[in-house]
Amino acid sequence: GRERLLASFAVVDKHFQELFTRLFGGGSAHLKLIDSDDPLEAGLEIMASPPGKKLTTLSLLSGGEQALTALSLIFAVFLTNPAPICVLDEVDAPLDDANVDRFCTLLEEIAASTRTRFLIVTHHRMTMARMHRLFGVTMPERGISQLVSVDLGRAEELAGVAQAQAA
Amino acid sequence: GRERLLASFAVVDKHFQELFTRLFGGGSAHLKLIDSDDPLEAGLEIMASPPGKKLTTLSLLSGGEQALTALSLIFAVFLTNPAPICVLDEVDAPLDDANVDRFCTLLEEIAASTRTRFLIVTHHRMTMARMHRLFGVTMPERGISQLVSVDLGRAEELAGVAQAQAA
Amino acid sequence: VQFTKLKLVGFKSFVEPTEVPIGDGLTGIVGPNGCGKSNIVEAVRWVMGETSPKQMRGGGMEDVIFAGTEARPARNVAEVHLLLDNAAGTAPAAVANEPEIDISRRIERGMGSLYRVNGRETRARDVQTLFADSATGARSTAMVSQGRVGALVNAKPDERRMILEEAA
Amino acid sequence: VQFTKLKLVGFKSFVEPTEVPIGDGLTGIVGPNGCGKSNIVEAVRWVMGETSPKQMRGGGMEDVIFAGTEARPARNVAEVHLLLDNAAGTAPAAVANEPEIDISRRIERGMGSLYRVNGRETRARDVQTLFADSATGARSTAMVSQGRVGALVNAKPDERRMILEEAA
Ligand SMILES: Nc1ncnc2c1ncn2[C@@H]1O[C@H](COP(=O)(O)OP(=O)(O)OP(=O)(O)O)[C@@H](O)[C@H]1O
Ligand SMILES: Nc1ncnc2c1ncn2[C@@H]1O[C@H](COP(=O)(O)OP(=O)(O)OP(=O)(O)O)[C@@H](O)[C@H]1O
Ligand SMILES: [Mg+2]
Ligand SMILES: [Mg+2]
Repeated sequence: GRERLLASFAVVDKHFQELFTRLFGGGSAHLKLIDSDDPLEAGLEIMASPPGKKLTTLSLLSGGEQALTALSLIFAVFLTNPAPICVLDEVDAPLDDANVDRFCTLLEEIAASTRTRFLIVTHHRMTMARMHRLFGVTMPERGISQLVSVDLGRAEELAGVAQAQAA
Repeated sequence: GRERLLASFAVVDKHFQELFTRLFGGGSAHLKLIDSDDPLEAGLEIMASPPGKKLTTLSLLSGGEQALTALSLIFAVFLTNPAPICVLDEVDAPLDDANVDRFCTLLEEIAASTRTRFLIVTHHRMTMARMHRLFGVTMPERGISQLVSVDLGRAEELAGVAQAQAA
Repeated sequence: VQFTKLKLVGFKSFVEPTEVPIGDGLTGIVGPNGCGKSNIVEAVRWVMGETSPKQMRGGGMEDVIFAGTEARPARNVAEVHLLLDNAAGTAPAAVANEPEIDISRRIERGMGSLYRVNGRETRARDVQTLFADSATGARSTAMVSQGRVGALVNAKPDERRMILEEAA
Repeated sequence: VQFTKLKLVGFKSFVEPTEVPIGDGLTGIVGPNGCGKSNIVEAVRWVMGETSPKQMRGGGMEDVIFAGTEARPARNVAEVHLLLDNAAGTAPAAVANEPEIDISRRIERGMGSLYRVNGRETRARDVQTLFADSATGARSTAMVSQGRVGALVNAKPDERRMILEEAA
């Protein structure tokens, strides 16, 4: 019950602090149990300040900053109790190139240090280039999906022009 | 009252059908008044089928297809009663390159045929390249925003690496 | 009417006076994550008379006032101006004869918002009507905030009916 | 346990039997808008025991069955298999001694869903428990659907507490 939750809070928080600073290239963040002294009833608050900025309410963070903060928390939970599979569907969409780069570096490190397997849906060329293997999904027949194994060159094409062929 | 709304429905629907087919490079869509015979009480339903696909419930459309459908409707309302300003904040984020291309072509045509001025926030290089002028927002001092006029080369840099400098 | 310029000071991360020219056709705004692009979009909606702090991603409306950084103290005032060119005389009645229209909103901590049109103090409702009569406004379909492009598609049918009223 | 393969047939736009190998490290899935990438993500959640049609972006659970195109008729059955390698014998008790585990879910129009583990009919709850005991599942924090990355940040504090239970 309570001890387990408190122990898990401490580990997730430690990972979260570390991952936030790595993904943002600076700044600091931490978790807080609020609203009740009993961890089983309490809420989990996220306190985050990107590099050089004051601690701010989460809703004031930008789209990209919120995505990075969320990813820090997802991976913190993940490192605490590693799942066998992680599926991310276009989580890099709001990120600029520098943040995509840091995100991919973190993915590579987590993949190397755990046995976890990742399925990552992306439109970003930079993310594609960092994958260990790539599958393309196409619709040679309209409305019918097909999966093909592809190399990076073909993947970039698929993400971009295949639709134009259908036009 | 009712006549005005019905007239506006007819014009918006006509534009919506045309724009949907242009943005998707095919397919068809239309609007429908549902739930009541009185247009002042009725709901507006969107019926959409991307090229080659059956008419489907909107929620089954993909992220990119939903964005394109929404943009068709936004521009349909817009062409019916042109606003002096249109502000779009990363609406191209879920789109692949072929759809970004069609979206930009449509923007150029609307900008040429109306007096409307557009402010378009984007991370997509293709969209940046189609703008008539570009402004970069940076934070030379952390947490303090500054606006600078930029050319395409500089814009691509800003969207990508500026954050890395802050690290 | 033609929108020509947005001026902000003390608004969110734009603590220094900043001018955003609004020219013909397509103006692109680019930059890394968290640099202030969406804050510009919100400044436009705010000066048009936005009343909900949630639309400004804040808890209270004072969250739009520069809150300070590690190196700078917070401010107490935020001010945004939107400049319109009315050479064609197509502006709504209240300002029909004025060649240039300067609509501004200023908020001071603990004091609320103050709107002005060409220097004359104006009620929020009158500013909102001024924009509505020009087929625009803080809640116009043509003002699409980040992450909200799908909102029309995800809305319920009766919520969508409002866009027909806007088009009428 | 290691996940090794996903097999789908008749599931949304994957009407033809399709195999998605799940290898070590990072597997990227790319393709144009509307081609079926998110449908693959949903197939994984579905076979893990997802019970809400809304999580499958549908009105009813039968919306996961191939609905036909202009050129092909609709199907009546959808089936997804998830293959796990248990050579290390770390799987939960129910299947601890089996070197390979094949978990499947099949839905037929008008008949509901049927789960099997290595061919043996199994209750939905037992399949969900099997995945929960392996630190995963349809609602795991590590399964992030499109557009939902910000959900954790936007959730209320008491909703977020659940992730601590997952980590425990
Ligand atoms: N009142 C305020 N005072 C100072 N800074 C603020 C204030 N409100 C918001 N900010 C800062 O503005 C930043 C967010 O800016 P904004 O949302 O415009 O970024 P963006 O350029 O749109 O980024 P993205 O590409 O990630 O969407 C946050 O880091 C936040 O801390
Ligand atoms: N039951 C079904 N039968 C047939 N097709 C379906 C069914 N359910 C969904 N689809 C189709 O699947 C398509 C959506 O696929 P999906 O959401 O996986 O695309 P995506 O590759 O993720 O695209 P994006 O890059 O835009 O996110 C829709 O066009 C929809 O019509
Ligand atoms: Mg933004
Ligand atoms: Mg998708």
